[in-house]
Amino acid sequence: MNIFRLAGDMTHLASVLVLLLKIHTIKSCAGVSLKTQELYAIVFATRYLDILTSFVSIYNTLMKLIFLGSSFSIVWYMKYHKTVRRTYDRDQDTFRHWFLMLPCLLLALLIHEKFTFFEVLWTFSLYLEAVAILPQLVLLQRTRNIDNLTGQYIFLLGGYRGFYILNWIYRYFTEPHYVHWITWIAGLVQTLLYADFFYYYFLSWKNNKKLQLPA
Amino acid sequence: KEAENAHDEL
Repeated sequence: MNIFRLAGDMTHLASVLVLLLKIHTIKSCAGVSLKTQELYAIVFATRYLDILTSFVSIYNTLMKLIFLGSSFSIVWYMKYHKTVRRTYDRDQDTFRHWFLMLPCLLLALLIHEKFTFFEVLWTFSLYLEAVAILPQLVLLQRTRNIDNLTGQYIFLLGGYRGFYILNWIYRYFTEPHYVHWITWIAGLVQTLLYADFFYYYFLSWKNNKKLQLPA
Repeated sequence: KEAENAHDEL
């Protein structure tokens, strides 16, 4: 464990807590894409399949349980909670996210580190996570004004993988044989997808005005 | 090597 990875995990944890806080306290998921939340639930489900078989550390298992629990409960809130589900704008959140899953699965079947059931699903979860934010960014451009909590959620979600990139660089230089191209490229693509969001988020913060992505 | 491959990151 290094400071970059810890910062990344804490930023990731903060992002899911901000979103859970928003949905649980103001009972609203306006501006949040259910499609992205469903994709993230699938990302964690396929990435943490080994939670029962391979034990790394208490921290590792605890965080896996938190990410699994939070992502599935967010989906549950948005789909089934009587008050929250009414605030979900389904006619704006129309990204065909199932079409994202197939290419990720095909790519995982082609490019992976080991051709085993767990490893292919783990690689699938990496590719899927890289594109999982797309429905949310598309929804952001459609809904003119977004509230601060949703903006903070996306900012933290984008930032965590940026910390992981620093972690991979650190591990590359400090651990022999630590080379994972697939993880690195997927993580880089994922972070780059947030580039324009980060730019407009910074502008809105600097000019102290509402965050608005150009249509 | 095997331990190396085990995914120790979240």
